[in-house]
This record gives sequence, C-alpha cells and structure tokens, in this order.
Amino acid sequence: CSESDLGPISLNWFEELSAEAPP
Amino acid sequence: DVAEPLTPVLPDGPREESLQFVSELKDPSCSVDVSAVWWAAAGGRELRVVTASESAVSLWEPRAPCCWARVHTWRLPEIPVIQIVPLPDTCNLVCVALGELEIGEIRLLLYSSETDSFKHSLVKTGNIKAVVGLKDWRLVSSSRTMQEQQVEMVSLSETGGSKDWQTLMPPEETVTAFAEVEGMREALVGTTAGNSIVVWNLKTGQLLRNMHVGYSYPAFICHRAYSDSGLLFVVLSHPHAKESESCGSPAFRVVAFNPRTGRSAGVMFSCVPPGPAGRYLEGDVWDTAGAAVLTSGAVAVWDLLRGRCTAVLPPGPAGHWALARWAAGGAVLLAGRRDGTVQLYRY
Repeated sequence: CSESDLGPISLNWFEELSAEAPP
Repeated sequence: DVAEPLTPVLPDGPREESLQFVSELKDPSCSVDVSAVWWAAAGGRELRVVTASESAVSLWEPRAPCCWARVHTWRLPEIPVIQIVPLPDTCNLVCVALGELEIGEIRLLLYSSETDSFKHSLVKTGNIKAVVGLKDWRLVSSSRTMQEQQVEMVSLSETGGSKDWQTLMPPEETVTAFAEVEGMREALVGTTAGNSIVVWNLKTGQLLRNMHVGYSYPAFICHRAYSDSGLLFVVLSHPHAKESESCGSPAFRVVAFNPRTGRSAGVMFSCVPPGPAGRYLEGDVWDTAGAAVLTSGAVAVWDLLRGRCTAVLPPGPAGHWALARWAAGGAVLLAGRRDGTVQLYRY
C-alpha cells in the first residue's frame, strides 16, 4: 500500500490523536 | 514418546517450517481450553501447561523425558469455565473466564507462597463480552448492560488482587475482541460488532479512533497489533467466514491502518489450504505465525506475512483437533482434542 492510498502518514499518530481526542 | 511423523498437506510445494512432535499429556476431563504459563521452579522459571475443563483447571509440570505430571487442580464447580485468558509476562498466575453462554466472571488462579497453598480470587463479574490480558499484569474487559457498555482495565497484584482500575471510553458498538499494540504500552486496539477497529489510550482512557473497514469480511476479530512507520498493522481472523471463489476460505488477514486518516489497506491474506481442510473455526497468533483449527478437525499453521500455509496437523485416528495455542514465544504449538489430549509441537 502506498501513502496515496492511505493518506498522509504521521509517525507520532498516537500522541497527536491523544492531544486531539476528547479527554 | 517417539516423535510422530507428520504428513503435512501443503498447497504449494515443500514446507519451509514444520512441526515436530515433542510430548503429550492427557487430562481425563473434556477440554474446553489449553494454555501455557511460566511458573517458578528451582533456579528460575519453567513453562507449564494449563488445561481447563468445564469444572476444573489443572496445572501440569514437565517430568523428563517427554512426560507431564498434574501438580494441582483448581476445582470450580459453580460456574462453567469458558476459556483461559493468557497473561503475557506473568509467572505463577492463571486467569480464567467463567460463565454460561457468555462470560459472567473472571478469576485468577495462583499459588500463594505466604500460605504455601493454591487459591483463586474473583477479579470481575458482569455480562462480559471480551477480555484480554496485557503486559505488566493488566487485564482489559468489556461488559454490557441493557443501557450501556463498560470497558475497563484493571492492574493485577501478584497476590491475586486488583490494584487499580481505569475506565476506557466505550464505542457505540459492542467490542468483540482486544489486542495490545506491541511496543506501545499505552495503546490498545479492539474490534467491534459494527466492523470497526477502535484505538484507545490506556493511560487516559480516551477513545482515539473508530475506523470502519466495510462489510466485505464481516465479524472479524483482532489477534495482534503493532505500529510501524506511522501505520497500525492488525492481524484479524474471520471465525464465521465462508469460502469465496476469488480468495478461497479465509483464515487470517493482515490489514494496515493509517490512524490519522482512518483509511486501510489489506497487506496479506491467509487462506485455508484447498481440498478437504474445511473452514476456519478458531485460532491463535504469535508474531507472524498463525495457527487455527479447521472444520475438518485439522490444525493449520501459516506464515502470516507471506500468506502461506507452512504446516498442517491432520486429524488422527484418535479424533479431531479442537484447540490450537502458541506458547513460549511462538516456538511451541499446543494442539488439543476435546477428549483432554494435548500434544506439544516445536515450530
């Protein structure tokens, strides 16, 4: 699978989603 | 106790890995589950086998050469045992789920050095839909009342008690299975009855993502998850999947998710070997090795990253296989029959 299939990839997805998600 | 020759039925040429018979034990009761645990022994710890029948759980210790002796049986006559819940990285501890139709309680079975006795303790009760043991003596479960779903993590103590509880935000759909994200202590994934993969932060309890994966492969459950290069890879199985013309009868699937966008792509697909093997019934995953019991009564093993069946244990004259579990870091396969026979194979 390529990045174009899956959209922009972030190595820090866990920290970023934790910062964005409701507490 | 002579090594039993195997005649693997492989779809595509000679096997690269194989199963080598090591030893056998026989529990006189009908088996509902089998597992392996680390147990303290002179000078360290050793791998022991745990067998569960509906009313008892037995601990077996190795006795040279190739023999097993039952060292203790916990009697649990009140509620039937449904499954053994593996707890990675623990020692001297067995976790079991008990109930009728669905899990009604979770108990810890252990040896207490203080009182020099075996005992068991209650961890949780409820209408429990899914449970998983995580590293660092943690247990996550989902339970459902008429009104709401509750997802909780409990930290277990070495004496069989519960030290700390953390509530996790529940998704709307019922959680069907959990898998810890390897290498990320605070990340947990789950599969839901609504064909979604959900991701939690175990430290904060936040529900980070709910990623729907469509209805092409309904009722999947997750076995294993790991994060690599910004993608979340999840190993799924399809316990009720039917054969399709395009891809045969599915067993396991590795899917890559981008947690940022929620998009997914199939990485590898492992099918049941063609022929009379039957459909996937239930299985276990360790690292890149998947093992499953098929409706024909055989056990099949796959290299999940190559989508390749590497070995098949055919049902013998003594009966069909009913259980397949990995032990000792994937190096040992436990294959069990309903009559209580358990055979260990080196993989």
